Amino acid sequence: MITLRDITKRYHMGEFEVHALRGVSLDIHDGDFVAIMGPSGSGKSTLMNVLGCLDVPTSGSYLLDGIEVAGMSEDELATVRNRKIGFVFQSFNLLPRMSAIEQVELPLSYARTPNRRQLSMAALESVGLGQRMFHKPAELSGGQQQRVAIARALVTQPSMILADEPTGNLDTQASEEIMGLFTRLNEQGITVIFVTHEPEIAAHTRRILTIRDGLVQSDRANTPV
Amino acid sequence: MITLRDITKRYHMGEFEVHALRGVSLDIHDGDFVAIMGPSGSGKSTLMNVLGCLDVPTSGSYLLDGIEVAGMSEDELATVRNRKIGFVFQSFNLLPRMSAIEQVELPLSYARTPNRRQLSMAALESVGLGQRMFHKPAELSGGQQQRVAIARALVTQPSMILADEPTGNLDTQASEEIMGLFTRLNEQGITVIFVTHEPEIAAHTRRILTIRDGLVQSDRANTPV
Ligand SMILES: Nc1ncnc2c1ncn2[C@@H]1O[C@H](COP(=O)(O)OP(=O)(O)OP(=O)(O)O)[C@@H](O)[C@H]1O
Ligand SMILES: Nc1ncnc2c1ncn2[C@@H]1O[C@H](COP(=O)(O)OP(=O)(O)OP(=O)(O)O)[C@@H](O)[C@H]1O
Ligand SMILES: [Mg+2]
Ligand SMILES: [Mg+2]
Repeated sequence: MITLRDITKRYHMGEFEVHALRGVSLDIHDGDFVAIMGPSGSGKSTLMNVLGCLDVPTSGSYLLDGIEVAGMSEDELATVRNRKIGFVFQSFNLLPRMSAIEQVELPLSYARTPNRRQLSMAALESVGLGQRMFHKPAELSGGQQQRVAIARALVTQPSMILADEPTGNLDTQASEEIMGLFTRLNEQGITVIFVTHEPEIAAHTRRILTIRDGLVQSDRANTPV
Repeated sequence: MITLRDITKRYHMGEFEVHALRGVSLDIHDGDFVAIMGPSGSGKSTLMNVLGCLDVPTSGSYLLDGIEVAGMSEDELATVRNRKIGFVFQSFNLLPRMSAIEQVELPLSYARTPNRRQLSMAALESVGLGQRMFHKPAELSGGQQQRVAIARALVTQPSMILADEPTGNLDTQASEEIMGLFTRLNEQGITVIFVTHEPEIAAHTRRILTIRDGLVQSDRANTPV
């Protein structure tokens, strides 16, 4: 369960201030399937980074399963991130010198999970990259890099997946395969929250949040396609 | 005028070989407005890198305005790139420590173009980023970074613009503004070739090429929306 109340995020740029989030309040229940939409620069990634415990808000309250995240230490935040959350970055954030299989295996290595090579291979197969396991990022297409980032977020079997524009570089068929994967994970009870600018991708979810200028503009139920 | 004949591109990966392009032949005339579509991993970026003189094909002929590119030296390729071609990368390729205005001004600095500060400001305004000129890439959203990369490709007033997924991180309104910009540039006689996975974006062009598995699968005229 996620409870945000009056979350703000401000950046100081010399004499200017950028108000990326201006007071966001929302509840997300376990097992929700949510799409976040909105104009470029409206604050979607900033909101995702707060939800993913990657960034601390300027003010406001964030209760994650009843615990106030805003008061956590860096170590506690890292523990929450590693245990509960799988995060897919808008810019992928892959490590340049590691092959696809090593990228996906890395979070399992930190947690010393047994059978991590098999789990990583299964995660890469599930995103259609079984034939590209030993390629490094520079040896992969844009959409293939994006799918390695998705596999890495899934392999730890988190209770919540946050994906920032996960189909931005994928053709229609690859996008549908990823949405099918997210839908199956959500049916297993995993909370899935993703940013998209494509209405046909948001149509797969049960709830569509629209952000505009750092505020929630609309929040409506959706009947999945 | 671009003439490609039997262009191939192979990558050697240890004992494997990846055939990214398997014999592409096509003509592109000055002033064409072309969309390239196709599945993730089908060879679109590889083809764009060959067209943009950023990458040398494994075999085949590439005549650009009657001159064989395959036989050019690195210096000659650089001259062609700087004089004739504006390239927008799928991963933006911005320099991390430079502000938006400095990124856009850089190609003009190399060419010692007069009034480069005004030209750069106009280019950033034309992509809707007049308010973000002094932000560095980490201080910009994904779609804002993408638009800085577009402004940088336009500012040298090239005769050909190659854009690899230029609207991948943009919402519908920002995408339409960029397509409007490309359409106006094409009406001035500039050749515009871009990769997209969104059919509604390709619908703005007069020609849609589909690549599949390293080959041209279809090449059809389109009536712009
Ligand atoms: N580190 C930073 N310093 C200053 N301003 C920032 C910083 N990060 C983001 N911003 C600004 O905050 C606003 C929100 O950025 P954010 O990345 O959340 O937008 P977004 O909705 O994800 O956009 P996009 O759809 O283009 O990815 C933008 O206008 C951006 O310029
Ligand atoms: N440096 C490289 N070494 C080995 N294989 C490569 C290299 N670069 C690309 N490839 C492979 O060549 C194929 C074509 O890559 P390319 O980037 O052209 O695809 P694409 O059509 O642009 O895909 P996307 O839509 O995902 O961006 C891919 O399967 C990719 O894995
Ligand atoms: Mg973003
Ligand atoms: Mg590509």
